[in-house]
Amino acid sequence: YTFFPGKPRWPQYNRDLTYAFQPENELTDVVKGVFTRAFSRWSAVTALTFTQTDSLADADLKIGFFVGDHGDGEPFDGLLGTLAHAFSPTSGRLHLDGDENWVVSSDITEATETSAVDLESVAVHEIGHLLGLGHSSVENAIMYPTIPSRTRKVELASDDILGIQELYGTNPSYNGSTSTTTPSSENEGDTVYG
Amino acid sequence: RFFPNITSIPPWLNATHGAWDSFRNLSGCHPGEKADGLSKLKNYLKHFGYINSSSNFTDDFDSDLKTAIETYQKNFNLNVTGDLDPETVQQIVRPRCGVADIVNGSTTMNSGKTTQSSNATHIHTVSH
Repeated sequence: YTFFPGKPRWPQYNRDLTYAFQPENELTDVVKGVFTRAFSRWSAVTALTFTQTDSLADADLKIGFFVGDHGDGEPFDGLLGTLAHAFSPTSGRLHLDGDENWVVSSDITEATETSAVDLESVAVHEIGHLLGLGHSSVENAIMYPTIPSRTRKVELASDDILGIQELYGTNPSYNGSTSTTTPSSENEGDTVYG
Repeated sequence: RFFPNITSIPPWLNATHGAWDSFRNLSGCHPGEKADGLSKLKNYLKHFGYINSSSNFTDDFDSDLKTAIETYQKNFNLNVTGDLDPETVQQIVRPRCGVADIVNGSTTMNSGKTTQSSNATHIHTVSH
């Protein structure tokens, strides 16, 4: 695991974080639920908590889908290429490329569609950046920058857990078990995202 | 574009190529060569932190590009050849997170870790 330079993290007095979605995206509850599950994977292993709020202005973490140049100096590039990006603490911005074909459910391993991207897999990865983790060279880690196509990769690996717990400590309810599962995939030879 | 499952994606969307597919044409390039598209690849590597230079990039496979590719290969557990071999190109074209691997020249991914060099295996001693 790695950290951003200077090891930025959310301060001790603000470990109960709120998140909100860009209102213009008009996301359905199903899509919002994907992010709720993604956040819960990180809160399960640390003392951090995440609560959804309707107020984007007041939220610590701001999630939105954008197309092309969206004003942060990091324009999206259309289908595939860059899928999403997020900023280090305490910026709180998580942006996803609205041009991708985001699959919301969990059956992406059945895909023949090479441009299909599993939303939860990318959400879990980007939340890691929001919390202060950089990219990892460990291939089964969530924080590895890419994953093969038709793959759902949402379980934190031990590398991810050790990294986030170095920043925020351990959730008292965490039983210490770490995932050693590999990404579920029907074809690991092809492309995709991270 | 949200799809509840994979079968709901219309077939015509499958025909579109990814943003970095043109890099596949660079497979097999070696240092010293010149090839259309290498300047675009240099911009890619700059974006993800592998090249610091901000000058206008040429299509020459120069030493800076070789060094950048070697660093990239270390970070992604590839054979460190400095060439654009097929395995490296295959990794480069994969869609990915837009956050740089190397931020402000610093990383603790593989390339930033201290490795034991061959020299380190020699223990210098003085006998008495």
